[in-house]
Amino acid sequence: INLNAFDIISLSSGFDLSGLFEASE
Amino acid sequence: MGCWLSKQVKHTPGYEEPAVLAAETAFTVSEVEALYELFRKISYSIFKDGLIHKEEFQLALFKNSKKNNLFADRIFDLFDLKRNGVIDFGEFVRSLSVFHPNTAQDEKIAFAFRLYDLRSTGFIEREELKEMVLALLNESELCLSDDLVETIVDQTCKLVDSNSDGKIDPIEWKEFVRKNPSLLKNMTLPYLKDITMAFPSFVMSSEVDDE
Repeated sequence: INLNAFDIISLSSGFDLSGLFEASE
Repeated sequence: MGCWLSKQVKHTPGYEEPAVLAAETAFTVSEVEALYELFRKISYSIFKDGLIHKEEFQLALFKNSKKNNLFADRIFDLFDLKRNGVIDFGEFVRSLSVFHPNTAQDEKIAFAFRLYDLRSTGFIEREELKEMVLALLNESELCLSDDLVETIVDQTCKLVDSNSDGKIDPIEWKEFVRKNPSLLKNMTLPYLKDITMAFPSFVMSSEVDDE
């Protein structure tokens, strides 16, 4: 297994701040 | 005698002058003004008090004010620099600036470290790493066996924890990110480089009547 836990974590939708902009347009 | 009707400009609580924020951040004055429009929209979406509450942050991110997400919670907490449970305009601009493409990588590395240091101990500990992996798996409805999760967490700790003290310190984190720059991809929002072009609808008068 060559999986890095931080790579997995970074897939969270909680990191996608683009919603801040899209929701407010 | 004449009578003048003057329109009182009312800003949100914690409002700071765009020139002041622009001097401290990666944004220009007109970008800070555009961010103020964005800030107002979010901060008036539920509680209408000119401060972003967690529910409003969740509503903006997920179109759902009740959707809990460990990482969105962490980002909210880090944006809340005064630790008073809400984000004011100054905090919003200063924190978003970390995500600007022009912001120094060291600043992004430090922010990501604080993000992952769930209990603010100054270290990313094994249990925190496991908690974050489990949160992501739960969110994505991916199913990995406990053994596999343990293996992934152990391998990552072994990889990053170069002094083998069982936890990841800021120096180890920095070294690891330098070898794996893709870990910082979440720390840059490309469109922050020119908000006024990317989001023309935010460009309105810089003097807005909140009424």
